[in-house]
Amino acid sequence: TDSFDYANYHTISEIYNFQDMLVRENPNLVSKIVIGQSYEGRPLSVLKFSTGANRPGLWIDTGIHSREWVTQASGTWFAKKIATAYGSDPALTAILNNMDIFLLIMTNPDGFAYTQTNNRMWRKTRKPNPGSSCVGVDPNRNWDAGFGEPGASNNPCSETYRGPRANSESEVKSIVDFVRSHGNLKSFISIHSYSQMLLYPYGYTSTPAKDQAELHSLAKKAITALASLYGTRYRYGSIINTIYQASGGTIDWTYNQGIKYSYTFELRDTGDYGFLLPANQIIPTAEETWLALMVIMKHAYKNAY
Amino acid sequence: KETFEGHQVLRITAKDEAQLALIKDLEDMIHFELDFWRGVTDVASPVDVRVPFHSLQSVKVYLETKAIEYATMIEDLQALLEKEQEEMDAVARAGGARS
Repeated sequence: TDSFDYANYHTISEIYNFQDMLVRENPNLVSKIVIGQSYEGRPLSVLKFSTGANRPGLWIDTGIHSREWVTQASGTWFAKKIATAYGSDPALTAILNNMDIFLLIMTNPDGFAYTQTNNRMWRKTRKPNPGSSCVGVDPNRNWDAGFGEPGASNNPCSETYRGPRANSESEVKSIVDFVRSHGNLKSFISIHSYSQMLLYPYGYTSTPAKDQAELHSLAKKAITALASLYGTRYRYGSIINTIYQASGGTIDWTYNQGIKYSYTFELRDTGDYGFLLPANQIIPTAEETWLALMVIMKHAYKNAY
Repeated sequence: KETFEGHQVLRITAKDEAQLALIKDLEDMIHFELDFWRGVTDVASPVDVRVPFHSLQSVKVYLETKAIEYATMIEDLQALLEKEQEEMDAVARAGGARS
């Protein structure tokens, strides 16, 4: 994985190969867990970074909206960073000596494959919708948190189609099952692009999360760390107050499951390309995001609950 | 493979809540087949929307008649996608040569 080109976009098979290579190179630190499969049968492979048994966990996922390629590319960079920083970065080493990190790089593999073969603009899953010629569900509207309430569409042709029921998408259900069976995740970070925001629950209701004060101050710390590298400015706050009402969202569900440090990122926006971020932006984006991730993970480690 | 010849991505900026509501109305105009890359949030945040060629004129006329400011963020989407593909192909070729 030293010669993997982190500064460019890659095909799905290259990313899957990268994951396997990282596991082979670091057998005492990294393993691969297949938590389920996509509608088209692709594996949902989570990289588990672990130095011992029965640890609490920290979750990161990238690419749930398949066209946001900078997120999968950043996830690949994070994986290598975690593997190389363990043992040399004291903060990460301390975390990994006490907690596991779970990283799902390819959260929507069917969508990602489709962006590379058929339609670069594809965002949703690829499961057909009975009775409609439009395919796919927005996997960030398919979670059982305010599902079906305002902030998602019931039209299969919409980019924010919520699906026929919560967890109808295997890509979502597989994570739900994993989170429930693990039972001890302490943070859950879902990464999107673009628009430079760090958001916490809720999206489906304006009722503040009970930990809002802590989540807000931690978000501020995280975006301050992020900005320290290249000056990239982020907005932060609850989803409903910072963007708009969005129901059935990932981190609303994880927060309601008791994972206090539930956040979602919207990565870098250069103002010129939207989510078609040029490849030369991948490493700067990943580097600055890593600083914010570390702030959240360190906080979760030091503030056990 | 789906192509996007003639599609543009517009960055739309509302100056007040009334204009924001007018931009929001675009979301319901299904016949335009718009793809909101960045949705309608607040006056401080621009809206980015991919507009197919067949809707470009109508959408621009709509915005201009309502005096809503916009800029063309991506002039030629297909050209950008082709450049992206060329870069990926170059990486793949380099990778092949290495192995």
